[in-house]
Amino acid sequence: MDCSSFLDLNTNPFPEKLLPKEEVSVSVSTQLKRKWLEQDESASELREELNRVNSENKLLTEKLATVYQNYYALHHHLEKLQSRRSPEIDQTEQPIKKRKQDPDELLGFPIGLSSGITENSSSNEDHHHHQQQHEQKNQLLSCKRPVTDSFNKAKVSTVYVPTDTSDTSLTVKDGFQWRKYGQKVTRDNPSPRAYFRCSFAPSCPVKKKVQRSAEDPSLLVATYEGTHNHLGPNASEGDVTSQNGSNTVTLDLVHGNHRLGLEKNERNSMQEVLVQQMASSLTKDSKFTAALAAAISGRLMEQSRT
Amino acid sequence: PPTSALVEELNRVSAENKKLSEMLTLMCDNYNVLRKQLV
Repeated sequence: MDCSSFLDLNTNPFPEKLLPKEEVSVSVSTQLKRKWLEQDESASELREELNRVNSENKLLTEKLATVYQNYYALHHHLEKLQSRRSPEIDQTEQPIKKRKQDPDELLGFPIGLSSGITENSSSNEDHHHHQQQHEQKNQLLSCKRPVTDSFNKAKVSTVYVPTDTSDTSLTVKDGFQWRKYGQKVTRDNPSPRAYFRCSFAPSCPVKKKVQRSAEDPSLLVATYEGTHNHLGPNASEGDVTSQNGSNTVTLDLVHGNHRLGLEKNERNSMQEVLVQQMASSLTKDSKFTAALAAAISGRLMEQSRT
Repeated sequence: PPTSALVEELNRVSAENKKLSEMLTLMCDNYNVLRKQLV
């Protein structure tokens, strides 16, 4: 017989009180689990956010690096242009007196320019042919003397402008102001040829020759030499002399394509000016350069750590 | 890593992000100013 039952010897006298204890312990553990889960969730959310911001950061850094590369390229280009411009000015200031047999040289035009233009009046094909020869000759010369000659040959352009046959003023409106400094009659053309200098001369070396076409008197042939080193009084009307620095440009406007040619020239010059101004603006902004350099160097440091 | 460290890192990266965005905005502003001048 079990004595304990008689004596009520219960080794566990409060069995029912233990049950709530167990419940409490269970509820505590779930609370902890919940807390852990919450923490885990918030941590994962944080990690997710961090990843997102990091990827965004990476994208921005890449964009800035691209901008920096472009900036550097522009800066380099600008330096090149500046270094090119200075010898051009030097050369235009030097008087050309060695070959006085060329009448244009007496008026200050460089060698080779006048021959291409006086023969210009024979016919358009001839003119084109002579222009090509002129270019080839200049290319050959530029191989020997790359800096000055290649720069000079890049400055000649011819534009055909329709005009009234009764108009004898020999005026070509191109958005720049000009000063007429001479006029003469050539053997191959009954119409006189007028010579103009840019109104910003002598700081601007650009010159212009205007003559009525011998074949078609309703056209004015304007030959530009040099590149403007300034914007015209009305830049949007277009700088016909083209600041693009390309090789000799001949615009055949006789067959109605003159508008396209002018627009192309205008666009090129606009792009050139945009590039120059952008580069100069960026170089002037020291804050931007410093911030960019700091960002890029920071990025490089990070990459080197990882 | 503990949550506080994550928060700290997130703040740092966000601040860097903001700086980068500001620099890009500045660049765009400069570009637009030039463009307006030319047009």
